Amino acid sequence: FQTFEGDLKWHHHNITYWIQNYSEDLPRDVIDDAFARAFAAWSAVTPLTFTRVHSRDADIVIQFGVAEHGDGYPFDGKDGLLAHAFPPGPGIQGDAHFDDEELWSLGKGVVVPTYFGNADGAPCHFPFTFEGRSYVACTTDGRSDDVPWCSTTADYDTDRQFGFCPSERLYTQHGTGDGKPCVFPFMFEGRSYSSCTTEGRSDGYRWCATTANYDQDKLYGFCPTRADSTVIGGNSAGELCVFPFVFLGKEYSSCTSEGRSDGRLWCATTSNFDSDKKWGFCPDQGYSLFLVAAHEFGHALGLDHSSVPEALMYPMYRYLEGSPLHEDDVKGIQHLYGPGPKPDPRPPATTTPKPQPTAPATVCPTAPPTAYPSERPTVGPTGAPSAGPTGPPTAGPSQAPTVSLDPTEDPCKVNIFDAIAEIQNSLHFFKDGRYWRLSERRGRQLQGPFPIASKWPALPAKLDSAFEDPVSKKIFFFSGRQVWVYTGASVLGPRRLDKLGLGSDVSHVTGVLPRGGGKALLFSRERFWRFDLKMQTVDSQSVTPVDRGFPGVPWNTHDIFQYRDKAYFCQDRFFWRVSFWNEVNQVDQVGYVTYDILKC
Amino acid sequence: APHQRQPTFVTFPRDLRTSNLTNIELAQEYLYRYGYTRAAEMQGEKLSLRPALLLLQKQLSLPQTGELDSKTLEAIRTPRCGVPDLGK
Repeated sequence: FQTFEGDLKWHHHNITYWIQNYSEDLPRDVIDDAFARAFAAWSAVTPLTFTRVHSRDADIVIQFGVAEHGDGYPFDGKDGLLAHAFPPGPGIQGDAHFDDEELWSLGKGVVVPTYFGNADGAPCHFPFTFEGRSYVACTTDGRSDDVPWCSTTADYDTDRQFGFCPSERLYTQHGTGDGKPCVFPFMFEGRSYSSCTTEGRSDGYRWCATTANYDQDKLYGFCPTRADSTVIGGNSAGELCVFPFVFLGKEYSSCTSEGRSDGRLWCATTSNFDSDKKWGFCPDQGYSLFLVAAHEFGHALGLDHSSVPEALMYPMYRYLEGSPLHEDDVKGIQHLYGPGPKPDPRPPATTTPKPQPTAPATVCPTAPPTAYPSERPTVGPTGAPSAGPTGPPTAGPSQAPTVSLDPTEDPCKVNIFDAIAEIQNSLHFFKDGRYWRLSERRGRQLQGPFPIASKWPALPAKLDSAFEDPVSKKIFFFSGRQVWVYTGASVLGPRRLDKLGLGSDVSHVTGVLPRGGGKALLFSRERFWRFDLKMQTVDSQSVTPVDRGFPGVPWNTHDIFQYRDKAYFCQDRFFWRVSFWNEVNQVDQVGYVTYDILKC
Repeated sequence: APHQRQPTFVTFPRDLRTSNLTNIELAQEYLYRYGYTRAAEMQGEKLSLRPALLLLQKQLSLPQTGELDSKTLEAIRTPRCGVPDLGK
């Protein structure tokens, strides 16, 4: 391994990072997750911790850019140079930049989340076979309503698992159209449009009207990105394939390598290549954002390039499954920061989890179509967006913290807690292997931090959620795909989530809400199930989207808990509190965890 | 069996099928960009790539031939990180 001249390194261990912008190639939560996993690879073998912040003075600023992007080291278009980063230090030092003319994926083809259908939001599987033909992009074949769909397994003909692809015929984003789908044709400045357009804009974003006449109604939305059929290079980079298209007099309804000697798949971006000659390359496997980010963050922490071909810090890109760190990388980073407080360092066994579907932020389907692609769906997804809070809560700090602790001991300095739960009548706040306890029986008493291991020695430092069964007083702890159940001091676990009847598509548990009678609701991201506390299993048929059962809460909460008969949905630093009034769940408060619950 | 139709190849407008640099030019640009040669050396008409290629091959654990052989060309064409291998 090599370090930079003078062993440039950070002189604090709680490193902060800011994701300044996003690539359109991947759903945002997949990008967030890829960066978080890339940092986790390094924190697993060092004393370093990484906290996401939303401000420019973060140690590591992450940005996507193209060509000359402001630092005097221009990118070079597709392939070639993928990304770069600067060694630790102030300002641009420590920052990581990614070339957005690359196709960013998880290394095995475009990541396209699906909606509705019967695959529960699983991403598309490319290539897939339908009626004996191979597809590398979403298709409208087999449908008469022009809504693009894909198979979520390699062979639709046998598995019949499918979902609908991001499409302006399903929903639009932002704008004034409330997330409603496009209306085609629509009028704009007296002209009729039968597809999304960039007309009228200078930023190149594709938009459409959500009524038949924009000139009259001024209602519009942005068309979702179609990573599966946005062309790369050619003479139409960034435009969409048009299927079917005519080439040498023949019609093609998917990408083809016809006409080329290098076998690369391409498509036309108008319906007739012979006359218009507009074309581009179809998406390929792409580059794993997780792997490239883990490499660049190595630079941002002080590692230079390694000459060990198997090492992550070797300069060339090479796709691999599993843990990215080689022994040489671990030696290098520990030369700078020493080993982590964890037991004997082993490169983490990271697996690239299947990307979770990113439900459109503003669409709440009334009744997803249940028909197979070959039949018309009975009813399309429609409906106004869930009436969620538009901006962060306005509640400011209500009172100064009662005792001034050393900054890392002060819970008011914690940006986002790993898990919060009411246990033995006190609210417990978990973060990075420690917890604080807030009891309000005899006045407000905030105690801690205590090491988690001192009370629950079997648990890992990082928890996703915790829950105490109010009847049996058993305490469930969840981390990744594992669960521990404490009864007093004895523990059952770790057990895999499969034991609770949760399939491999459930990557983690965000929380459990008690429902009386030995029943509860168990949540994972944007879905929840009925959970039998005695049997400790979920009713797999009961899976329900969160925004159907709890309208108004964010779909990507990272922690859910119950306190004094109200449910709290936490996202980022905020919480949405839900009360249960005559069987209806209502959001009755939005606030800051620190200011409004901890009373910082 | 049907006659194997001869594939028809067409010229695609702005098809950067391969960069129009020669292998030598590709290598010179790469060696400079990643810190194996300095600007001054690039001026020399009779620049011998040998010393820089040996440096590159050593850094990337390639066979150290000093020649622009196929393994080295393949490495030069492989997508990579933009941080230079040598120098600041």
